[in-house]
Amino acid sequence: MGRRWGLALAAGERAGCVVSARGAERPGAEAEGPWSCSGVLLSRSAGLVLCHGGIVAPFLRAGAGVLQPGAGPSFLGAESCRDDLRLHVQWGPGRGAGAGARAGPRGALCTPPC
Amino acid sequence: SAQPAPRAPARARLLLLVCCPAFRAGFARLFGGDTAEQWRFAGSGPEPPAPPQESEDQAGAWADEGPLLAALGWFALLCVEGSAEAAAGPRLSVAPAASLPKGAPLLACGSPFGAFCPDIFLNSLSRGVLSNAAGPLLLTDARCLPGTEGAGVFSARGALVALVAAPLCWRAREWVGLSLLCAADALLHAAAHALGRLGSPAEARLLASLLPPEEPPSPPLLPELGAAWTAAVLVECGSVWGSGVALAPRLVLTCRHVAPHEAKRVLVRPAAPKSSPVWGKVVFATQDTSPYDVAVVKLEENLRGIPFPVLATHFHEGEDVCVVGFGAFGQACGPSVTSGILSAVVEVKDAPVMLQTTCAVHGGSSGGPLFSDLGELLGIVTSNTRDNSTGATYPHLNFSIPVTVLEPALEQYRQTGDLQRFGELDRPGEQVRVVWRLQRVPAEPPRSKL
Repeated sequence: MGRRWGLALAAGERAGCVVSARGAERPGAEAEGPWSCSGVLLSRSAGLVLCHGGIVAPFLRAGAGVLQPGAGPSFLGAESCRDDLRLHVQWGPGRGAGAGARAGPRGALCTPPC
Repeated sequence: SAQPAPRAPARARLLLLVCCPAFRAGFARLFGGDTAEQWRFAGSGPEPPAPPQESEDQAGAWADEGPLLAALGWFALLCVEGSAEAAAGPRLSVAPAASLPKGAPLLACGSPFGAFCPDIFLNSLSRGVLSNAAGPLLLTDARCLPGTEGAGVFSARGALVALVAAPLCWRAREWVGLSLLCAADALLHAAAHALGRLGSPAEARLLASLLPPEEPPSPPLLPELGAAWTAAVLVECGSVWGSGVALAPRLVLTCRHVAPHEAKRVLVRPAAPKSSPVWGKVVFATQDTSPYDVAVVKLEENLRGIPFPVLATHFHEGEDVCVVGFGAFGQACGPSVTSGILSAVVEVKDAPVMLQTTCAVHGGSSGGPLFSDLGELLGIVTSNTRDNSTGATYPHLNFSIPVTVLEPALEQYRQTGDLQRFGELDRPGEQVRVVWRLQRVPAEPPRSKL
């Protein structure tokens, strides 16, 4: 990685983002999710982001079966998902544990000594 | 760290869900037809997902193993609420996937484990090459982890080439070591079309403006890799198939376990475009007791349009190398290219007897050529690694026979048609046998001081 990859590095850092999806909290029920994946910020000024469709599949009104091949059209509008879907996008700059690093549970991932 | 942390998450709304029909067609063609070789895809961890309870359409490839897999090939277009960022900055450019040859370098930029700890994992980089393509369905050997679904994959020039569709895949419970991508131009084209149908012309125009201008038909196969790479061939021997390398118009080298001596006829399919299959016969194969798993095929007709590779004379540990082979897909979409380095050169009595690489090598790659960055033929691939105690396969540790072991016999055969020197491959020293059995090379017995 070096000069040869400078343009790709810059483009990746600028466009890379992470997207999470969860259901809004409802009285008496736990919120669904979150599911998350990576994404690409296509246009910063317009705020357009493309990411994997799987994270919203649990919120499809008709169920994830509509995504199966031959099950329906090749696109679905926003109304195909439930109203309680909440989406968040986080993007750079930066790597390393900065000042914004949040304390809290880290899930199942750990760093076993090798 | 002095580096700034990621911005706080911003709320976004869904504009649409879209899939690329051509991607799905390519997927069905490559992965859906062969029930015997169950392909599995996952983003959840390194172990292959359990097989489906019941037989399903598409050979289980679309099995419902979580939301990311149920939606394989589907992507979501979102709009960040409010203004994402006022500054214009450099504009994202999109490269047409068809303009990239196999072997072109790629950089994946994603967030392993998704939203888990973005201050540590956001925009993690992974480098590889374009390993194979079937229309907008692309494969790369860049290592992608769970959570990188949707990540951007960029060309060396910084143009967006594709998005990750599935970071991990297995064939017959063997980890393949390739990630599945969807070409960005095809996806944006489909999204722009869908937005137009949904009554969002402004966003449709914006997406369309990112698309590259229409290009002429796709370039010839493998141009960037050097002409020598087209010497890779598919070898079919009855129900068995593997890879091979053409060294002369009527001479193909492959592995004994692909084309054993008993085989009467084998069919050789060149990788070069517009080349016709040619029948041949096995004129030499090492004995089962030989550690060198080699077979020589003499063709009935000349192979045309193939520049034959130069044989390497030296090996340099750490040098960039690549393997070209028909592993994983057979003739479904031509040979795959995987990149890595020459990780070890094992010598006996100062002569190389085994090469190891970090390229991803899968079942079906046996007999395929191992090339240096300059296009010299370094060896032929014979195997990858399996841990018999766990059943785990390691595609990134694999073994090749150095071409220097074969060169004297090949040279004599090319000049005189005499196969006699190939017989020496059946009589290697015990130390060579020990190496290929993955045993320790015995130390020389201590000399007597008397």
